[in-house]
Amino acid sequence: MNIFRLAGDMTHLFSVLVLLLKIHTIKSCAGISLKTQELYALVFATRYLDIFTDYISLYNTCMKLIFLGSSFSIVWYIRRHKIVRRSYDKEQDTFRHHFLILPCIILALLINEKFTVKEVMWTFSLYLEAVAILPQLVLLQRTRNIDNLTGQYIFLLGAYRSLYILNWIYRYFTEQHYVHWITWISGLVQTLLYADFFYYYFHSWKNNEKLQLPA
Amino acid sequence: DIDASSKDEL
Repeated sequence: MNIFRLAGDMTHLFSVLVLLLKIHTIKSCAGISLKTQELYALVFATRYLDIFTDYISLYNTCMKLIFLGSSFSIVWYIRRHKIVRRSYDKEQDTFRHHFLILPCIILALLINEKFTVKEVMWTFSLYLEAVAILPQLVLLQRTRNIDNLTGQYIFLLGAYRSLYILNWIYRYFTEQHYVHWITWISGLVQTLLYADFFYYYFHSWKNNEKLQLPA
Repeated sequence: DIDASSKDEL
């Protein structure tokens, strides 16, 4: 465990807690894409299949349980909670996320480190996580206005991915044969998707104006 | 083994 990975995990944890807190306190999910949250729940469900078979560390197991619990409860809130669900903008959140899942499954079957069920599912979760933010970014482009908490949520997600890239660079130079092209490339693609959001987020923060994304 | 190292990340 290095400082970049710990900071990345903490930032990721904080991003989901910010989102849960927002939904739980103001009982609203305005501006949040249910599609993206469902994709994240699927990412964790397919990545943490080994939670009960391969024990790595208490930290690892706790974090997996927290991520599984928070992502599924966010989906539950937006789908089932009688007050929150009313603020879900289903007309705007129309990204066909099924079109993301199928290519990721096919790609995971073609490009993986080992052709076993667990490995293919794990690889699928990596590819899916890389594109899971797309429905959310499309929704933001559509609704154009970004409330602070949603902006912070996406900012934290981007920060978590950037820290993970630093973690891979650090591990590459400090550990022998630590080479995982699949993890690195999908992680890089994911981080690049945040790049333009970061650009607009930073400029709105610098000019201290409301964050507006170009149409 | 090698691939376990990439599985120790979240």
